[in-house]
Amino acid sequence: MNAFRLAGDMTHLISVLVLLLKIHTIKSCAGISLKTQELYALVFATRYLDIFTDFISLYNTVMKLIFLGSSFSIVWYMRRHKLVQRSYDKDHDTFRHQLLVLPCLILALLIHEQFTFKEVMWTFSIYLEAVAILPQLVLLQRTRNIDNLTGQYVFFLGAYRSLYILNWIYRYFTEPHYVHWITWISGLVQTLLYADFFYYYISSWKNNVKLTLPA
Amino acid sequence: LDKAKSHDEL
Repeated sequence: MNAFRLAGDMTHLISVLVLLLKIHTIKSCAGISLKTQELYALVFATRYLDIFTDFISLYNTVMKLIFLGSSFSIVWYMRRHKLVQRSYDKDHDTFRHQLLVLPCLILALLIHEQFTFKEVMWTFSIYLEAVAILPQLVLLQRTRNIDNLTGQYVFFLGAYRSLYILNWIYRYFTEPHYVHWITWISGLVQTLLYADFFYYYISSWKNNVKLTLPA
Repeated sequence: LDKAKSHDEL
């Protein structure tokens, strides 16, 4: 495993831990989109169908379990925990799941490497992950005022995506036959979705002011 | 194409 991939996985892990920590310690999910969290839970559930059939490494299995466990517990907290539930900004989090899930499912049925259940589900998860952040970005735009933890959560997620692109470039040049168009194009789309947010995040950090997004 | 290997990323 190369350094970009490891750093990418670690920033992904940090983003999830930042979010769980926020929810668990201050019992608040203000500014967090439940829609995005449910989409991530679906992404991991459909991608890791191979968790008990294909063993890659202990690292791989443990990380998969962490991502599955954390994404489902975040959804549980936001839906079921009395205090956390109360801080959920339901009125602004109105993005419709179906608008993302259905097109991704259709695309996965049309464009995939192998027509098997596991492979189509895996491809679906790749497409869905690329757009799953959209409800979160829409919510941030609507509320405009972003607390530090929410900003850091999205920042680390974006860092994870950027590092994965470097990892793919590295693997392309160092490993024979390493060509994955589906993953690359989806990953690129996903990273571009963060570009706007990154711009405001970094400029607010540079000017040392609280992060706000334009309407 | 080894599927397990190509799906080794998270």
